[in-house]
Amino acid sequence: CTSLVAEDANGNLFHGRNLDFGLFMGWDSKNRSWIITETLKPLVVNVDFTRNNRTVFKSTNFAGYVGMLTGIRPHTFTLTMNERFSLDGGYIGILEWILGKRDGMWMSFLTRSVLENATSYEEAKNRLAQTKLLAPAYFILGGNQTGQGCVITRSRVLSLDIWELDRKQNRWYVLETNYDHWKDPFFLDDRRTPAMKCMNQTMQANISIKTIYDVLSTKPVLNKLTTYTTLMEVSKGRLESYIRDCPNPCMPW
Amino acid sequence: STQYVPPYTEECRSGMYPPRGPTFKGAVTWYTVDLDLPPSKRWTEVITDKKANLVSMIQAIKDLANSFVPSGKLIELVDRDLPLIVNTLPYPFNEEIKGIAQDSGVALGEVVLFNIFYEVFTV
Repeated sequence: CTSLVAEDANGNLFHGRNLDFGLFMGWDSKNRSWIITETLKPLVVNVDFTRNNRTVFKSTNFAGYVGMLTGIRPHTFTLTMNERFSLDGGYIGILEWILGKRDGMWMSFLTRSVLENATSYEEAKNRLAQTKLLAPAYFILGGNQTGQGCVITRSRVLSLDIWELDRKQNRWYVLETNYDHWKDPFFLDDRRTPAMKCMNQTMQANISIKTIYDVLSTKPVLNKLTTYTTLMEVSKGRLESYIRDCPNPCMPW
Repeated sequence: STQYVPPYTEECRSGMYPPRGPTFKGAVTWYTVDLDLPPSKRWTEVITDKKANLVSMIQAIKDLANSFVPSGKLIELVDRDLPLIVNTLPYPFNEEIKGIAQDSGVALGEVVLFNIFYEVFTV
């Protein structure tokens, strides 16, 4: 996955993401595609969650999956999550759960609960940073005011790092794939460098929904695992998603 | 050019929006989930439309599981034991998952597995 939050020169915040999933879960050599990735694409839906006939939040989901991986609380915050690999992983959390130790939260139920109940960027950030999880994760959060954008790196128990937009350091975007931002990505899976190259080439003056879509359409940021691309603009309460394909030659991940 | 050797890094694309061409496989349909409804009824419209796709995705995961454990024991374990976990999941997610199993006809354990896949997949 690749998620990014960017602020344009006028202080507007944009949030984009590619949802990549299905690695090592069956390769269709005839069609040169991942079997699970291809069966997930028809399940992609956009959902408007309402209460009293008013929108509470909107999301891009896989039908049948009640947790949240991508969502917007219109005019308030935007949220995506990317997978984080760690030896202290989800299987330990599941074992603890089965043995009755149930003080942690399932990752996608936390994101759903935050989108449904948090009423500000700060509240969302605190809950995502402090709630104990069953599995490690990256939460990428955008707010509705200048400077409100961050990547929260989570272990199961701790918040290891919160990496924020910082105008003074000319950090006008934060971008997360599936590796801790303070370490180099795995050399066989470096989608961060090409994505950052394209963001830097775009420059802050030109950042928009359109140019973020260009970045998320550039290989290997776009790859054979990419199921959908979602673009969000918090000030307009706008979420739009597109199912993707990656024509050959294209990286398997 | 770098595009023809792994990782097939392209020159930064431009003018890709509005989405079209070979990298665009389709738009995404909008649905409304009414949070005032009982949890087990919230996803009925979505699942009614997407039932066939959900069944084939679950089948793909089962085929994969059976390729690892040909005896089918892994699927048996999912169908027998995961329903036990559903009532330990927080409300309303447990009820929504039961409603999805009901609406789709997919075994409850398999819908549970789909919904906790993130934690399972880290294995």
